[in-house]
Amino acid sequence: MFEGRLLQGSLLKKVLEAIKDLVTDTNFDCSETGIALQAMDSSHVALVSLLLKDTGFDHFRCDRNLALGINLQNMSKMLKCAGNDDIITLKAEDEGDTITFMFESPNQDKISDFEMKLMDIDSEHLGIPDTDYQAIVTMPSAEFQRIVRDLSSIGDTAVIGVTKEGISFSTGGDIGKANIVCRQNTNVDKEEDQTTVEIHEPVSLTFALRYLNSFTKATALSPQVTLSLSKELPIVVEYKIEKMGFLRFYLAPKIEE
Amino acid sequence: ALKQTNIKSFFVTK
Repeated sequence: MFEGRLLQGSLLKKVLEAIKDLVTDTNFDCSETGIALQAMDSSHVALVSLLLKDTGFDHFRCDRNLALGINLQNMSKMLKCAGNDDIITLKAEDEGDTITFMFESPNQDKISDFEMKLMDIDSEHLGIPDTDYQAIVTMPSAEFQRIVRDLSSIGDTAVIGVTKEGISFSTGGDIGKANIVCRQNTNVDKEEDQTTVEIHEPVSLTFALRYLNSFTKATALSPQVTLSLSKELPIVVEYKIEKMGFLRFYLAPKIEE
Repeated sequence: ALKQTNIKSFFVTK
């Protein structure tokens, strides 16, 4: 059987809120090392990769590898019934067709069990090669969210450029143009307010803002976001999940025909 | 004109 008890249940609620509008159905792959998920959006433009390591759980048991087929909208409905401070336990039998979510209130005076039907999903797993990215930028996740939202009101695509000076986001549309530059700033008080640029080569790529906007639904998971870019490769937008792993989004670039 | 690429074209199907 599989059982995972998560003291900080709100993390799972946040993960679902971040991905439920991008991906419809997906397998949660459970193994003795944790829970992993990989899924594409329906247009095959973006890919989501989630890792929740066993060590981040208060209790974790997985007797054999299980692929739990889940409709994310339905799981989100269930998790919305958990309080933000609740402990969430996931349970599934090896041959079962349901998953149980148990919510425990912080002082243990309310215990709720929600059972959700699983589905059979033929998933296509993609091998993501290790890449030495030309530019890696870490910046406040709220700042990234703000920039992407602001640019979305002006254009449909954004050019993201990284030089040793910083990272720039540009767009254009019927009403005009916009260009935002965030400079490296490592001398701010709080580490989470820093913007850091690691660069091997300047890079500039074009992406659909609609997807970048969708990725920023993960902002609540981490105060910082890391953007990794290389010429003619998908951008990686990564939110680290404290003690547990990460939520990564890969977005295919737009290129000249 | 810019063309949206497919994410699958960048990764290997396992």
